[in-house]
Amino acid sequence: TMPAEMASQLESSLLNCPDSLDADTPHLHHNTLSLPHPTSIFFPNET
Amino acid sequence: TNQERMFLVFTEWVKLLQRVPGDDVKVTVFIRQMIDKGVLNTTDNMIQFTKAALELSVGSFKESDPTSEVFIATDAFSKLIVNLLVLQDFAGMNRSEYLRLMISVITMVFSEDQGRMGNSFNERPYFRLISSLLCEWENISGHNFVKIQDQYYRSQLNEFTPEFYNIIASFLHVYQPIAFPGFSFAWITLISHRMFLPKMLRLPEKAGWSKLVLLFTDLLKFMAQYTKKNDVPDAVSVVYKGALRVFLAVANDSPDFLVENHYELLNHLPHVYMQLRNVILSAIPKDLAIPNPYDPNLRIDGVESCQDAPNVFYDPVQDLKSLKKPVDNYLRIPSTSLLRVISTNVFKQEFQKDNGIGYDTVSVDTKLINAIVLHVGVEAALEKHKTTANAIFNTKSSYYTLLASLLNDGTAEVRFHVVQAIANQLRYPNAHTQWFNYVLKNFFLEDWDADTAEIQEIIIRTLLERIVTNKPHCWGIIVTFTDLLKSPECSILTLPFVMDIPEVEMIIKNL
Amino acid sequence: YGLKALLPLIRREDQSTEYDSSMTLGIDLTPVLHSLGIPSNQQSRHRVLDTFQSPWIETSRSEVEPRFFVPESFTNIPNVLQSGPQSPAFNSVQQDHAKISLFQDETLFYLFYKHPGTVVQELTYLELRKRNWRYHKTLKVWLTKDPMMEPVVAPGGASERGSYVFFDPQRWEKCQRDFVLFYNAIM
Repeated sequence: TMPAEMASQLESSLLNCPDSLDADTPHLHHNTLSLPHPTSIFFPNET
Repeated sequence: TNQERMFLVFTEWVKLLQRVPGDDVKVTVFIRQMIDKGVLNTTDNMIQFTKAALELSVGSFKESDPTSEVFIATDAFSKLIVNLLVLQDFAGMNRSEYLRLMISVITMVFSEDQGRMGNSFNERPYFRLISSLLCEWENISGHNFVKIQDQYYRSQLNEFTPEFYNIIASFLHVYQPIAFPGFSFAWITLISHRMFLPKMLRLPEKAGWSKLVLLFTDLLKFMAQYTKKNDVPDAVSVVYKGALRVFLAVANDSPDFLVENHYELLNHLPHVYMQLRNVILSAIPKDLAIPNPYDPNLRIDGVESCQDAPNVFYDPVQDLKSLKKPVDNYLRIPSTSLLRVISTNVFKQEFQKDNGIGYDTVSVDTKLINAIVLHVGVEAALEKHKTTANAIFNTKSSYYTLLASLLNDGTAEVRFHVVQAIANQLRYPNAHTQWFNYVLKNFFLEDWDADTAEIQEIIIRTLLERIVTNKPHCWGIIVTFTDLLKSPECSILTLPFVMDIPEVEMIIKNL
Repeated sequence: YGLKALLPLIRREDQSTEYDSSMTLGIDLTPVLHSLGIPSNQQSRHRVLDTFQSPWIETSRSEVEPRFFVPESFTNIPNVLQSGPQSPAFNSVQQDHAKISLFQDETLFYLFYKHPGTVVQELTYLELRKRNWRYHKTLKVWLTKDPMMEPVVAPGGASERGSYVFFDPQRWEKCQRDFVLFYNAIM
């Protein structure tokens, strides 16, 4: 049987599980293609 | 203090990377200045700097607004490690030792953090560190380090690359779930990382395979330890789902890895994971066309690929221990005394708990039995290649009689595990599948006196359990079971132990 | 070790009590393989581990950057879009109009979806409109009239039914669809 402490650490690991964003390639220096600009609220606001 | 100066240098590095692209000349200049000014000129300084950089990275992650960029320092640290590996002239310490030292320090800090924080430990910055390290290495090493102008350094780095991945793999082995359960999900994500797993699978000369098998067995051992039959903790169930997807991806991309390492993988796979077992055993070498196993006119002896024996990456002879000599001697010159030695030495010292379908303990050394069975199969295929098929497709050959005597002299438990080990070799059409198909069919039809029914039932059970699962099903299992169903010498449906169980009778009738 | 041991797996009513059937008998792997991008026919096999997002579907919510290599000759190309030694930037709606009109439709769609809340998103919006594409506010996709068919305007004049070419940003391709278009839904 899994010891209680191990089980709760495993649960905690599950809660913090890295996702695909965490695994993505780092880009420290962001070359901005253009300046921020207020655009229509109907445009998608997530890349 | 020295530590404060280390913090300062690292902070400057982080800021620099946000202002210029990673391949800007100023980055190289910074590294050169670090080296020239002796920031890392001693082992002690290296240790202190690594600790400082990691503590800053993890600290900055913990303190950052979760919706912002939380990994800036961590990513910068990864980039620093790769730059140090690539830009330095390694005279005193070699690259491997250098990398091992840094990762050892990281491991210590990781372990301390985990110990201190307990359930509040957050695996993400450590995950990110290794993930980014892999990405950065990939970035610099593309096309055999073509970004490095100097030919000498380029070839040095190319030589180092398998070592790089194997060092990462060694440390992942240290971080395995049984040791650090609070890192389990990050760990599984790392061993299947797109910049790690395919690289390890495809290193020249299979240089990454040993460590990969080690990591997969770490995963399987963890699952085996904590999978109870009817009460699987939710988190373990999630682990299983992830493992299944990873194995399916490996079966797609590199089936040869599963084909050649099935023996070691199955040694640690819990018996209750019947579908996963089938996934591993159903792997077929790329570009091999196999005939339809349900074709009523199929004859296994006519299948061309049965001429070829599958590669076995890890030689099971290493696991025979004290039985190596008796087994090899018997295969050359059969004798009943050798058989007795073998049959009496397949047991464990003590009972062990196990999660089987229908059993809770195991007193037989299943790893040893698996080794004996596979070793005999390997030797039989070699014999066929050296001499003729008649040498092994022969119930009087020592290859056959060795396995037959294990059945004859064994308890039901021994018989069961021997038959299971044989069934594990009934895979895609190859020389092992063909020979073990012959062996199992003959075992089924042979006269074992009072034990005939028991042995037949064990064989039917073993084959059936691999067919009633959801797909995939192994080609060799389907073909063998079909052969038994079609056999004019014995009608399975008339066997008492089949007729006794209507559900089983129904399934067999349908098949 | 015999057949009776299989009964808890086979008998429906026993199934959930003794073993976790999702691991023993397993599950239909078709949706799992689909989630991995593994095609059901062996013909069009391709590697999936190189773009593997995560072992779990739940944590695979975004694409991950795969291995790629940029040859030296692709970098630091001077005077792209007449921008001199610097890389081109799109910082002014008035000044950068001309650069935007040089791009193909697909490039405009890429820029539109890739850079929310920026000058370039605004510029691409204006240019796509010039090319008779219209942006659907709720579907958040671009569409244009199929030149082969004339739409039928509904009585009341609030909508029309016709054939349109949509640009699907998920599949990254144009596709033709019959559709009822409400005029207040597009911009």
